[in-house]
Amino acid sequence: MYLHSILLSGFKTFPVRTQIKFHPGITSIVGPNGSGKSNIVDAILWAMGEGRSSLLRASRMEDVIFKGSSSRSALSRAEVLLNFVQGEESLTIGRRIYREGDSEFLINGSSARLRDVQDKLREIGIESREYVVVEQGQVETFLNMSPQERLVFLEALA
Amino acid sequence: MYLHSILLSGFKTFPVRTQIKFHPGITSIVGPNGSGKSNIVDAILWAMGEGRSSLLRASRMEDVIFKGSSSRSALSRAEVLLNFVQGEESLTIGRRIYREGDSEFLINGSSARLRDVQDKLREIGIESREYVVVEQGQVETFLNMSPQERLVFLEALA
Amino acid sequence: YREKIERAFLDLKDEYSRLFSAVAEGEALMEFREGLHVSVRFKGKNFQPLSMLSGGERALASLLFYIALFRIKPAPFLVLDEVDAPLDLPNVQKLINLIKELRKDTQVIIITHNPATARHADFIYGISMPEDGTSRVYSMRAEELFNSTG
Amino acid sequence: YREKIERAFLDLKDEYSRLFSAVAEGEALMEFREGLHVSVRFKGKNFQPLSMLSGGERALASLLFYIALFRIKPAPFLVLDEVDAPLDLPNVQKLINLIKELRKDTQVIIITHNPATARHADFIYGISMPEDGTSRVYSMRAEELFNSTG
Ligand SMILES: Nc1ncnc2c1ncn2[C@@H]1O[C@H](COP(=O)(O)OP(=O)(O)OP(=O)(O)O)[C@@H](O)[C@H]1O
Ligand SMILES: Nc1ncnc2c1ncn2[C@@H]1O[C@H](COP(=O)(O)OP(=O)(O)OP(=O)(O)O)[C@@H](O)[C@H]1O
Ligand SMILES: [Mg+2]
Ligand SMILES: [Mg+2]
Repeated sequence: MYLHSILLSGFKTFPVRTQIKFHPGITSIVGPNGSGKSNIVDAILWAMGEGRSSLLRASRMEDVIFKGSSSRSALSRAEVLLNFVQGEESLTIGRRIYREGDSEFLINGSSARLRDVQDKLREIGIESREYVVVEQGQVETFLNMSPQERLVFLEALA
Repeated sequence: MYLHSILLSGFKTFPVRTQIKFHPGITSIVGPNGSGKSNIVDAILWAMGEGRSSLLRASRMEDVIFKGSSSRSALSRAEVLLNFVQGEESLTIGRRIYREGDSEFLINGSSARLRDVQDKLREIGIESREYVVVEQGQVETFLNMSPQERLVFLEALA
Repeated sequence: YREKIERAFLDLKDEYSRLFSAVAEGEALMEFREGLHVSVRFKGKNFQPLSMLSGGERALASLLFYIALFRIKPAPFLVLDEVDAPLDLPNVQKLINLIKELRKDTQVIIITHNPATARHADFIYGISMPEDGTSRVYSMRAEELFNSTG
Repeated sequence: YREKIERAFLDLKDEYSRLFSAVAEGEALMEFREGLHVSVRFKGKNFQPLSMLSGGERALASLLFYIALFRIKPAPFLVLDEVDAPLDLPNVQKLINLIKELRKDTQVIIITHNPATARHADFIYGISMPEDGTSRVYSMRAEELFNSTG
């Protein structure tokens, strides 16, 4: 399965429903400082179940909802959908959060729990978020980890 | 006074006595990864009295002495001299360290204490090391500091 | 289980070692005792504590680790956000070549400010932010990339 | 003494604010209560906690702070090690222009992998490391820089 598209709606600097299609191979994302590139990475991590708001550069999870700009007012909910495809098969993992704090996961449109999402991701070959995402400024993470912490990579391989 | 030259001898990747001349204006230093650019920055910080080996990417202060390479054996001492010039005036701040751990400061060739060096530097307009050096990977330091820690900059201005 | 972990360790140790000597022309050692220990040395240099390596050397050592993992067990995708920032041009090129080898099994998404990196991609997306704090996404071709970064 | 600190604060607050709106087309606020508090917003955006800014925005906000300090009280030199790594090309250009303004009072030494930054220098030193773990320094001219980085 490959990541076919992501849909961001109300997430950080994506107040307008935005779909980004991906293809197999190498995709490069470029643009000015502060334009939203790392926000896309945050969206992917968040939809995959990231629970630590600090890893998404947020103090509280609700901070990922678009907070308004000079010409738009804040929104009250955020949603991200990740669509994986393989031939005829399609899998959509989604997450929503409301400003009051309620948050839910979705698998193919149906409500799900975090552990269901993690199981589904493992099924398609994504053992852990650390395995598939290297965040900005985090390239040295592997070296900075303690020898014990690095075992998570051996577990992902085993 | 401006930094006229630095002399590195036995310091990190400078086993051979090396003098680098500087001029007023803008100097750019370029080169491959691991070639020694940041080591020059460490030398400047060290000669100015940096006491925290971790800020010089060393575990113990003796680690700044050239430890050998595939074709050279380790050395037993390191020395760095910073030469400041203004018209006819010249000021040389130096520091030496021996593998047994002894370390000494020099001002114009004579033995001095750390506080003499700091006083001399303040005389020529260098209030603190933080004020004049932004180390690799440390550009966000100011933002990451607590509001209390940032007061050192106001003190430097006052 | 214990056996699987030891097996994974041996595969990783070999792959990382092989990559390191091929790409960094140095040597990488891994040890498994109460955790995963790593020691590297670059061409012409001796083994040193990891903290003494340069910013670019640390980035390369870390990236080669990810590449080694993906060669043993590819995941569907790999997202890399500005990992090429500390690398010199020859090392950026080495990274690109390794990413190209991964691409048959893994979809790589790389965010970069470096046109040298971006132009090797199969697809390029530009993100812009006109005045209103709202991100806009549009696809670009390699020629457009060079015109916009002048 | 207390008065000197408050005076320094007011100078810094004004200078930083002026720089930020001129260079980042945004707004910067500083407060002095039990410490130095800073709040910034970039063009078209609202004020946000500093942690939510992008890597390049944080680098720029931090660098503008240094520039503001040096405009009020220049030190003999300023050493910048790869501070341009997270910046996009327009922001690199803004940084270079600010550095050029500082140069009459301050000697700036900037380490960089970006030829766009290096070519604006009055002097360029190249550091190389032939096989033996030993650094060699040689002066370069801007034309040579472009040939070597191809
Ligand atoms: N909830 C939110 N509402 C509105 N804006 C937000 C929100 N969260 C983050 N932002 C804005 O997103 C911007 C950061 O975007 P991002 O980190 O994606 O930039 P980037 O393209 O990666 O830039 P760089 O090249 O500097 O890394 C910041 O200006 C921040 O203020
Ligand atoms: N005491 C020492 N003896 C020998 N080599 C040393 C010593 N201390 C550091 N080194 C070596 O110096 C190198 C790092 O140099 P430095 O950090 O100056 O590189 P750099 O030119 O800044 O590279 P980058 O562009 O990646 O930041 C490392 O390879 C390290 O092993
Ligand atoms: Mg970013
Ligand atoms: Mg360096």
